Amino acid sequence: LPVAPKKEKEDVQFAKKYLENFYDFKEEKHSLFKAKDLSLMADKIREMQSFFGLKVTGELNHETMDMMKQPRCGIPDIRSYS
Amino acid sequence: TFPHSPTWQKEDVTYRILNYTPDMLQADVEEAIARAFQLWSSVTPLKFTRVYGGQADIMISFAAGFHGDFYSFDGPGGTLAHAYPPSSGIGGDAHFDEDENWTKFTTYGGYNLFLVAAHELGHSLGLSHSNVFGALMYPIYMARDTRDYQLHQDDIDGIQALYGPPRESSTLPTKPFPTQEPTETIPAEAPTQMSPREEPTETTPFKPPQRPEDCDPHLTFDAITTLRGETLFFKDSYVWRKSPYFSEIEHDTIFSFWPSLIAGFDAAYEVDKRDRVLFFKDDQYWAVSGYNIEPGFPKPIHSLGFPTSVRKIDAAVHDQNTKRTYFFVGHKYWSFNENTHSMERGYPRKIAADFPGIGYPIDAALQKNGYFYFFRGSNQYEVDIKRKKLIRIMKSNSWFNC
Repeated sequence: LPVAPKKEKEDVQFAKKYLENFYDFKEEKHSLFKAKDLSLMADKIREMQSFFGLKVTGELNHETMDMMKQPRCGIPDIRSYS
Repeated sequence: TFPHSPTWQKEDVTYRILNYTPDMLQADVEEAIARAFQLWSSVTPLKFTRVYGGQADIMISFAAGFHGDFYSFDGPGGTLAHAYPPSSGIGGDAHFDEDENWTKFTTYGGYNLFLVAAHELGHSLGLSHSNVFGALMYPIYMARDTRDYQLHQDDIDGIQALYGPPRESSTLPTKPFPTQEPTETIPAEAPTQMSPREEPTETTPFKPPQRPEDCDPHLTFDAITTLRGETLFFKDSYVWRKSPYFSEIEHDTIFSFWPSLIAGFDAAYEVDKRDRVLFFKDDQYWAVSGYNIEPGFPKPIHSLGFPTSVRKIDAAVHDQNTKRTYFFVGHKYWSFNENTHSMERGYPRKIAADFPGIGYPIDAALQKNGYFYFFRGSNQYEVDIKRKKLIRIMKSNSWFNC
């Protein structure tokens, strides 16, 4: 479908923020290469899934979203403080 | 550890509580923080001294939203707290999100301050996040019982990689920490405040009791239950999982299935028609369905109809045919009707009167294939359910293909 469902959009935004905070994901705001961004995000999702022992798919599935929504410590898992 | 492994280059580290959350009594906040420090001091040479003014190495505060660093808090849920690795200035400081509901209890209605503080202070000392599920430094909050809380071996390995093990002369056995003293140095070094039992002794880092071998002839169990066709044997924090689908016995921990349950069950049984397993420990019980703990638990065992003189259950077993559950306490047993949710009249009765040949107390009980199996010490007694007749006596671990 040309337009992603609202819920899905919210999930992606939430996941981006999560990956920025805890996995050093940086979205290139003005990038012309959206595919590159998606690939970077998938890599970060894989990193996160691997850290938590989830099935590593690179996809934002329910299991991964559930883990991202758990209450947690604000210290990054992979990246260090900047 | 963090990049470059920052640590405190001294063993005497100071902390200061800058403010308090209104969610808890100040004394409870102080107690939670002090207990959290004690966890780490019990496995390292570090000593933590509370100061009441000026700059401390570790400054502890509660704040909401933006609070002066580059990591604003995010309202209820999400991020609960954060802390900085050892260094000067903000280094070592621990911040707790005031938008959370902080509690000293282990409930689902708030976050246990002791657990979160212990985790954050791990960061303050130089530990980063662990990917070992069950470790204190795992990044996700997991409600769990904090009585007799002990560090995971992964946490101990991490902190001792930075600071080494405790010095013999400065270590103490685990003891309740002081809550009333105006200042506290942890570990406490005031022999006059100690009872003889609490005198300094040589201690080694905590290691949970090792899981006994499957075929150890002296193997005993705390509790046994079926669960969705499988059989689970419990001993301390360990679970032996026997599945009809696999020949191997799987070894797990209670924590890996139900992180918030307390290890060391007294009794357990399954009501298979309701997909429900009940676990008993001391005077409380929990109901679980698969991995989920049902809301509203734990409940007192007296809500099942036991008199207040009953403080704990030795064993429990459910008879699928009669829908009755038998509870064993000392030399007596009760019969509970699962349909009416009430204790049956005429009970308790003496175990010896109805189950001749079975001694007491019973450690654990299991219903399987038309038989009851009563476990006592390293033996189990196979009893025909209908005739209540002892068929044979076997070793407790006969289920493990020994």
